Amino acid sequence: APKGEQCPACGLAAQAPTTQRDVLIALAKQSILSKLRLPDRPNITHPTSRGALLSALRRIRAQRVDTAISPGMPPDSSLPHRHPGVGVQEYEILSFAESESSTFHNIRLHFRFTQELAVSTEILQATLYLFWAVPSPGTHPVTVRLLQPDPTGLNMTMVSETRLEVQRTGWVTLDVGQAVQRIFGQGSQRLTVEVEVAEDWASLLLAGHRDSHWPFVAAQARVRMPHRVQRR
Amino acid sequence: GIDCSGTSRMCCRKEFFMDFKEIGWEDWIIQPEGYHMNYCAGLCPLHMAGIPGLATSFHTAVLNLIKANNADAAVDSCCVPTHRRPLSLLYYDRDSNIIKTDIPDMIVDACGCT
Repeated sequence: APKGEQCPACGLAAQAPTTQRDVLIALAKQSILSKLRLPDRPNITHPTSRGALLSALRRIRAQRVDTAISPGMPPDSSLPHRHPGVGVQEYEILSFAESESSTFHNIRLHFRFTQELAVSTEILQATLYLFWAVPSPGTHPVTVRLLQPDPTGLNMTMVSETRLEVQRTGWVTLDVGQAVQRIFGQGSQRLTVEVEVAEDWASLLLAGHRDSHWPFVAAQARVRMPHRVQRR
Repeated sequence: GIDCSGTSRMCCRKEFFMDFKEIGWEDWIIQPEGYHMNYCAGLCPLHMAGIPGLATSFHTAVLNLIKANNADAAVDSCCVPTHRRPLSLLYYDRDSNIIKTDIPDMIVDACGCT
């Protein structure tokens, strides 16, 4: 500060305590929202149930431990960009499915990502978590398709197709990193997952499991770094 | 860094906690329950410049040089954060997704004179 002038924060001390508090709260709110790239506080219309959230967090932790202790594999080897550098803001995103339509053989799940994140971040990794409630013993063929809306939004384009053999009830994970990267790269915010089964138990994927076995995508992202020019 | 006490007017760290429930943000911020923002306040006489200070080796050298050469042109020193840490947040975004992130440099841990 030029000599004789106050430092930026010094003016605060001259205010009445209630005004000081109001100023600090306004500053704190503005600071949090701007750092999260949010124009305003989100209005939550469909909060995720606590059971679904806790279950998802447990699954992610279990998955990381499994990955870290796999024989012959260094810890976190599946997370190639875990340490992008000091000061780079990272995000972990949990997107729970919205179901659009289901039949006995087929179900469609939608995962919607917020525009601010799609624009400002790059996806490092994304995993789809599905819980199978297998109705009977044996091997059950399942096809999982990742779909993306075309620019008109009317039709769907298939990004990838994976065939699985499900043998028992439990969680299955699928790497959807490239698909989500592609969707973000094209300015879209929605990933659609189509699950098709040969028998008539597709609805079991969602029915009765809303609380703790709800399908979700866990993604890791970081703030998109602008290209830097260095001068020596 | 020094935490502010009742009597001292020198540069120190003032604690400030914003309870998310109090401002009606508890519906979209899942964790933590509030924000320990803290801030720096107090006087920084010129002789305190660079104590403990930011990048002291460079700034102290320049300030001392200015002081030595021309006291009238000297600048006042400011009480600023010298150590900050990130704020971890678990929150709902606008599409009801759940996001976890660490916002860097959000919590003031220590203050000092520039």
